[in-house]
Amino acid sequence: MAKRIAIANQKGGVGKTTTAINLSASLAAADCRVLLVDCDPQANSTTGLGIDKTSGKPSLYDVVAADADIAEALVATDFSGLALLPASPDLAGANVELASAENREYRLRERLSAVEGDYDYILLDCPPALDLLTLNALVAAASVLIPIQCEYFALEGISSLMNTMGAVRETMNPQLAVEGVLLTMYDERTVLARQVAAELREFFPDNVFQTAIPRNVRLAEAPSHGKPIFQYDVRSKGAESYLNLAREILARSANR
Amino acid sequence: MAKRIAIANQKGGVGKTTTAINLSASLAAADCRVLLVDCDPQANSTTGLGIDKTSGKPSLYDVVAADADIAEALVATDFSGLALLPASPDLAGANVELASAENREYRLRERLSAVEGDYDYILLDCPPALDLLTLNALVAAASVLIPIQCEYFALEGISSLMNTMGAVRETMNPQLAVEGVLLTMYDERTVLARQVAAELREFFPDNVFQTAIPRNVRLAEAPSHGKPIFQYDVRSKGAESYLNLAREILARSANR
Ligand SMILES: Nc1ncnc2c1ncn2[C@@H]1O[C@H](COP(=O)(O)OP(=O)(O)OP(=O)(O)O)[C@@H](O)[C@H]1O
Ligand SMILES: Nc1ncnc2c1ncn2[C@@H]1O[C@H](COP(=O)(O)OP(=O)(O)OP(=O)(O)O)[C@@H](O)[C@H]1O
Ligand SMILES: [Mg+2]
Ligand SMILES: [Mg+2]
Repeated sequence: MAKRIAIANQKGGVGKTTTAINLSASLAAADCRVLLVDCDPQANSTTGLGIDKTSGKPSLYDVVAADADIAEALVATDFSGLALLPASPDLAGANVELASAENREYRLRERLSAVEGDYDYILLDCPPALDLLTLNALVAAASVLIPIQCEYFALEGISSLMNTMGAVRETMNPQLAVEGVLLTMYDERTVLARQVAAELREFFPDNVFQTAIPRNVRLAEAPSHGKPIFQYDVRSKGAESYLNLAREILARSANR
Repeated sequence: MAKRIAIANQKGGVGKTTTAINLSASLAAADCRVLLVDCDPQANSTTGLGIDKTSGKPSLYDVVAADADIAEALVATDFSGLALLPASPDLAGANVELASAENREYRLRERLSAVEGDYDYILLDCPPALDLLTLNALVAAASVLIPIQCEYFALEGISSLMNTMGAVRETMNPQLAVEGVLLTMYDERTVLARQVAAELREFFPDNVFQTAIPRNVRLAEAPSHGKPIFQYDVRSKGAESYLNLAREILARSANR
């Protein structure tokens, strides 16, 4: 059974996609079989791995809104062990089109069960909204990894995310847990970052990852080359921190 | 007639709210009468100005989805000349609730016409999505100010924003123009930022603001004090750049 982790935070630009790409590639580098699902119409996980989001081939939209066979939508990436279920721009229509559909929140979970035996990890990159696409990911996942920038607006939004997770746990997915809170673009020199980090550790005792991801321009450069950070610049601080994060997650799984 | 400017970009975390708050406060400081409309369920423009998003008083949701009187929802801020039409968490429901309503894209435009005589500028802070709330802002606005971080994913998303603006212009708001592209969190030391800025200047000849907003931690600190940057730290680079942006916009209006 694959471990399914949603990477979610409705606050925009906190490092969801950067974490989705680099954590999934790091887990694949550690010989796990990994599927990354791009649930965002922006399709940043898709293009960040060098895949064409406008190829016309079946994508997540076809799988959840049009009953395409999930196996046909999966694509191999250039990184052994990492497969992708790509997004495409038409995914933006899914929120409205599925609004009155049956089982609308369960579609992704149902489709994933057909392939989950082939993977050790399934990571779900979410859009910056608590919409039906994110709901599908929260229903399909066993846990949520919450990337968060140590700034005021990001901290502000945590309670709505927790409320939404609580509502999903009550009615649709009782097992949904917090995998952990990941500090991203962390600059320990600023008072703001240290203050927010301290508040997060209080809010989530024992559930903030030891690994914090520093601000590192190499992480912002890598997607324009279609590569995860450890392929683009393995010596960078960004690569080191995502490999450490992967180790931390693997150690947690081993202990359970 | 107020000049209505939507501040939009579906890419998350590019500085929409930071621009909305600080540009509107800077215009108010230049003796303009300004209304800031928070169209984002995250309600960051609302809390960033020190207003309680959970006060229970009428907010944008009540105005567009429940026919409340817009004049009752407006609140004064601590800054003379700047009024706010606040958001609240229930705004997240508007996308689905209005999906099948009549005139669903025109609601904000209709409501604003009742008060627009009282203002010189109306700024609309948009959520990180090309959803019905953003559509309402694009239909209500005369122009769009596009904040953009000089990074790969932000550049990638520009074409979908342009396509959406084109569709709005064709069927709902023929006058919709680009007010300008604003480079935010700009760090001229990185090659990536310089490359992306050059591409944007090619893509939008004559329409990238002269003023670029540098990365400045004081801008990230100010909202936790509920203040625009020139009240929080008027000597900061952030304050200087937003005051320059306001001057640039005022000079453009004067020339038209
Ligand atoms: N640690 C980091 N150091 C430097 N830049 C980073 C880092 N993490 C992410 N970035 C850059 O910051 C921007 C925002 O990150 P990203 O797109 O991953 O966030 P997101 O939460 O997925 O955004 P959205 O809400 O739009 O989906 C991107 O341009 C990315 O390249
Ligand atoms: N020039 C800047 N320098 C430093 N920090 C900034 C700057 N502009 C914005 N920020 C910070 O970066 C984060 C993202 O900015 P902001 O929230 O304004 O973006 P947004 O586009 O409104 O995000 P969303 O897509 O979630 O609505 C915030 O924490 C903000 O305080
Ligand atoms: Mg993303
Ligand atoms: Mg915002």
